[in-house]
Amino acid sequence: LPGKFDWRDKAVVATVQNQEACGSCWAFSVVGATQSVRAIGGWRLQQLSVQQVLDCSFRNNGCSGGSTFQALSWLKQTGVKLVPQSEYPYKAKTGICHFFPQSHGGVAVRNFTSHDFSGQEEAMMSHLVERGPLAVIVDAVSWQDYLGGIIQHHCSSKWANHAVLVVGYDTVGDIPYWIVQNSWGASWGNEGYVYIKIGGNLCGIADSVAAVIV
Amino acid sequence: SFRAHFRRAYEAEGEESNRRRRLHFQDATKRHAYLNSFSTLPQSAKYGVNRFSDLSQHEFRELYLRASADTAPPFSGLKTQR
Repeated sequence: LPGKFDWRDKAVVATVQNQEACGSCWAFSVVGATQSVRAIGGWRLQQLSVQQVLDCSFRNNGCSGGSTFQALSWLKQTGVKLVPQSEYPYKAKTGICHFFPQSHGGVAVRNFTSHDFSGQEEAMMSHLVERGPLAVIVDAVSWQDYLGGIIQHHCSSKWANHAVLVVGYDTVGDIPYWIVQNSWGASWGNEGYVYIKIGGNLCGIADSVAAVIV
Repeated sequence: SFRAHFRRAYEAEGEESNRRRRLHFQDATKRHAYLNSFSTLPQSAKYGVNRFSDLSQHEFRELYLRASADTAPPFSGLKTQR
């Protein structure tokens, strides 16, 4: 494995989004992984519709919350194609699901994997390099006060409550860390990103890790 | 300064809301001092005032921490070496 790897360097990670006052992190995480994996496959990087997942993934609860696993299961089982964000823009409110004919262009999730990598963060690094950005669930209670830098303490792994996208890692410096894209806007953290020390399953980053196949 | 920077207009919400936001902000500054006491290296995380500082921890969870996790099977692939 390279000492440092960042999918942003390959221009396959879209810009940081802002979920606003809506509990839609799970949809941002799933859509972020899907659009990146498609771009890794050689297609143009395109922002896909988070609102579509929010409105239509019926096993989840829209702005009241949801699970990345349930959203990915729904995408896989139904074969629903994610349309571009421009065609189904984000409103930060749960709305009525808009249906598109199968002939309409979009990106379908063919499959996904979901694993617990706790105690195996080296293997998770390998997974990231091989599969693309990973949708993970973390305990983000202490992120309310985060300004930047590498989180090394006070980030428990007991209560998973927030979905984010792991886009890279850096083990070159004194403190190895994960590079994680959040969906709270670019003014939060390190221009919208949070760095989490690798090892020790900080924030529960390795507990629930999903990779998308399109 | 916080209100000006993050464009908060508590007047519309009444005196009680104004008082409550001030208390949440004060609680946040106490948390920042505690969390920053562990930041010993230059690369360490820093904690401080941001746009969430006038929310209680409960409000923050209710608004932003709404994901749930399903139990995932342990990864059983080959271990890798750097």
